[in-house]
Amino acid sequence: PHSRARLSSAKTSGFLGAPKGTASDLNPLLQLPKSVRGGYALLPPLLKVLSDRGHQSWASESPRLQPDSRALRYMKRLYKMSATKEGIPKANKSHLYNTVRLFTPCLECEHPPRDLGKGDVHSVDLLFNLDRVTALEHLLKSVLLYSFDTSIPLSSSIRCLCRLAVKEQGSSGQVCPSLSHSPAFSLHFEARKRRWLEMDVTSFLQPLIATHRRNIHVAVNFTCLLGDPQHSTKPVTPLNAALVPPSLLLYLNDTSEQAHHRWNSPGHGRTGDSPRLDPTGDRGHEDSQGKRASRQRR
Amino acid sequence: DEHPKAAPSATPPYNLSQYFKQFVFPQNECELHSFRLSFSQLKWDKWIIAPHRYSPQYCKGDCPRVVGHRYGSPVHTMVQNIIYEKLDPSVPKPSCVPAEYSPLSVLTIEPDGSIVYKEYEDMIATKCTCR
Repeated sequence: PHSRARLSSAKTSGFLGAPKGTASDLNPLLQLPKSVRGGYALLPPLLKVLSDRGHQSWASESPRLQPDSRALRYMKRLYKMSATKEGIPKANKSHLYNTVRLFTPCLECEHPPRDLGKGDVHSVDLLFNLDRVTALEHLLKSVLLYSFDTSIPLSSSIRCLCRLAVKEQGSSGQVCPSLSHSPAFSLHFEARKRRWLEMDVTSFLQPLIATHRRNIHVAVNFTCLLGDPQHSTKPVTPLNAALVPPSLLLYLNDTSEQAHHRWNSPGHGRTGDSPRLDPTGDRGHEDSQGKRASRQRR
Repeated sequence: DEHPKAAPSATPPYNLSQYFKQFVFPQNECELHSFRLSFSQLKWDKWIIAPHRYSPQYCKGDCPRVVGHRYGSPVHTMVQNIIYEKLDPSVPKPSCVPAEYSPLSVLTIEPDGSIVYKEYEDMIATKCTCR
């Protein structure tokens, strides 16, 4: 009876209610008898966040790391593309992710840019902490997200070459070891169309994220040139873009029960495994197997 | 009618309305009700970035006695109603509860400062039933 009474009081106040009084009143979960509190771990992530955050923000002002404003602007734009104003996910057939996480680097060391005469070399060491990625969230795509923080002549085309290297913690515990060479990613785009530069690094990071690596330490070496050296008659001028250290964007498929599974929803008209399209909704190419399967279904 | 019979005694009006009352659906029958909340009311708008407003909806109302045809209720619901009416009133009447939901997309800031977009299942009631 005692625990039931307490349980009902927890039910009435609920983590949604505006709490008053001492910390124990603030977080109804703390009112639960010890035996029941274990069930807290079963709460779906959103409710955990709500009750956790509710408790933290009321009971103790734990310092909250504020996200980078550019990153916030990007995620608000992604939200508008993925959901309506009321928060209903848009039935977009080819966008398979149900979770997108954006991490800003918590550590970077600027290498003094070495001018190679052909363009600025901009290199940083970045450390991303991926503690928030759960075991049930499977990686679909990962992207390094650059935002240009300088006014570039609008009509220019930009050609970038990026080298990534995973850095292990040095034996001497050295945090920013020197750069070693690694697969290169090249990009070509028009400045006027892009405030953001998304570099697909899925193949590079997949092995690390698949092994649930908590900290990913990468050294990024970025060389950008304005104009197209082959065709432009004008001398190629190095891009003095103040490249802001990139954020890491992970498109994930959360396989937990509380997450919304798109390909099972009626809008997709698909059952079973998800179609093999690009997870972010880019113009993917359904593979022949997918075509054959859909023909059989028809 | 060529052979007028004795004028039937006029049934007092209240019997007729009484008679039809048993067929009228209950006034506050089980149905979906709207409820809109904003995360700023809960002071959660510091870390729930979007949506600003959320309409979870809810189900409320009495379950009519013959529920099969209107709510897609299983036969068990009628059995439970009969138990409540004829055998044991301590057995609860069928309740008006959500039968279907729709998902909700949420944009939140995590304690470590990272930002997450997540689509959660079963966050908005879209249909009610009696069970």
